Amino acid sequence: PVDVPEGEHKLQSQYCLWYSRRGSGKQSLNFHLNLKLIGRFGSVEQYWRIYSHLVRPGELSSHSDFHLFKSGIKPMWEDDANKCGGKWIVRLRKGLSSRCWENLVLAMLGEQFMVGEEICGAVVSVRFQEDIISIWNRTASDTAVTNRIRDTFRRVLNLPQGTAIEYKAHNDSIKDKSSF
Amino acid sequence: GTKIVYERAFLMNMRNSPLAK
Repeated sequence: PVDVPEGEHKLQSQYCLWYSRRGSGKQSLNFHLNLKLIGRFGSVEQYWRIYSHLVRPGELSSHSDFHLFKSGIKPMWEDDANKCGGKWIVRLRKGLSSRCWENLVLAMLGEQFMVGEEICGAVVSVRFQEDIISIWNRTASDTAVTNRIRDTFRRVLNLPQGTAIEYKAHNDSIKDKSSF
Repeated sequence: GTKIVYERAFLMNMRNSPLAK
């Protein structure tokens, strides 16, 4: 675990921040090889210290992702915490992702979702014409939980009116081979 | 036990704390 110095504000969970960029050729098939751990943190102060050194998602090059997951959960479908889970996804036009991502991250770190241990992590994916933000939870079959996550997700992202969001169980994503 | 909960405004303020630099 990350050591939190005295005087700093502990978070409920510790987190790992990962970065990935789609490689070319053979490497693109090995998602885990492209996954790089950027940092770990357990306090509010540690989070801001990492954040202040990072490029904001809106300024990342295409096909890059940030993955912010609780310590011990790898940002992959195959992880035990994720394999029965799913994610709420929103597709955003360019220019919105930095603000939305920051809002989502602060809600997650601050435990605003109020769904026990259900939240696994969040991902922002920078693509050619749009950016995609998602929040991952453990149990795709628990509708009460996923509805609660949806309501908080919508509220904290402060999305433009009429923005569609969708839920995808990871199991279905694997079956229909849809990517992030 | 009790969860450690933080509001957005508090977290944003903490950004300017000397410990967060």
